[in-house]
Amino acid sequence: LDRISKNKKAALERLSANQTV
Amino acid sequence: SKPQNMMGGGGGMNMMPTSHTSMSSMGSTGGYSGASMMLVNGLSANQNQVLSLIKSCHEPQGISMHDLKQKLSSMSVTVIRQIVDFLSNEGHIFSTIDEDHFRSTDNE
Repeated sequence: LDRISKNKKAALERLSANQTV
Repeated sequence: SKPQNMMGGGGGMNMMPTSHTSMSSMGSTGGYSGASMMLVNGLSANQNQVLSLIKSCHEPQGISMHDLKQKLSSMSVTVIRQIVDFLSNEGHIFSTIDEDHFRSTDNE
């Protein structure tokens, strides 16, 4: 289930990118 | 007479300056985590509902689209899918084993 951790990592990056306001 | 069509529009800017309780016990990705039930995170009521449902699921593969549909019977599949897409884009959730299973990023 490598896909899960990969997706999670990507999501976390999006999250922090969206929150740098 | 003009029809007063004031629907949609992101739904409610509830600025509630109460509770400054920072429940930052874990998951400190950038100082802004949590805020689940509040609208301060810029999400609509529907979006928050979906997000909290996804958060409430602790299975490793996450919650399925099927479950979301069942629990959100008031929303159409299209709406749910849109919200899920939005939340995913924002990074609040991510798909796990396939595009029909989702988990929240901040329910470590």
